[in-house]
Amino acid sequence: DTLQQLQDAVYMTKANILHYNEEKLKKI
Amino acid sequence: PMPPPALAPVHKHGLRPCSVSDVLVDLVEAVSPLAHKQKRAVELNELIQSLEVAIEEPALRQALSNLIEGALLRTQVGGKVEIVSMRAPAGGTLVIIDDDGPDMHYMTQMHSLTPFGADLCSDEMVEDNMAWNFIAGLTVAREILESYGCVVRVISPRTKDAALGAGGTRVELWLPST
Repeated sequence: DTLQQLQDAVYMTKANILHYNEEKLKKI
Repeated sequence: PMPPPALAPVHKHGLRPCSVSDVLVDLVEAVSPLAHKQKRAVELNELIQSLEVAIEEPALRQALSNLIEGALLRTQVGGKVEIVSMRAPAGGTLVIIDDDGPDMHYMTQMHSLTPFGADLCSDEMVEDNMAWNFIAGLTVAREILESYGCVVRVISPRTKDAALGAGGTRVELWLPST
């Protein structure tokens, strides 16, 4: 359902942001 | 903050109230190692402990998890999420989740037309991811909490003298007691 699709979007974007943050921290 | 004019529990059959304090402590303990690893901080201040609310625990846990993690994901290196829980002035519980990330009102306007999909994996798409995470997480949390009679308020930017695009976000959760 729509709510589950939104929850999946939360998990996907969370993974993307965490990955981005980790890569950024490696460069510091 | 001023309480909403109407805050009353929804009378669901067989509803088991739960301790918002216990859920907050669990979630903050769970997210703290990740925050530390990413050079951020999450701080919980409970002005009164053992606050019981008229919400099923799995539902409250899912809603708060989305909101707390979302706040953390919006912070920069060295940033902080501050969570406060207290007895609400007119009954029930007030939970405030503050972050020092961007102005999400501005961010969602700037990124509202970005399609959701595989393109979001690109390194340059972090702001789009952030906008999507904010909207999706808030929508899920709001759907869950409002079905129990809770009131969700979002104030962004929460500091009025911040630079354009900055100022952080405050999420107020007004939760009815049994």
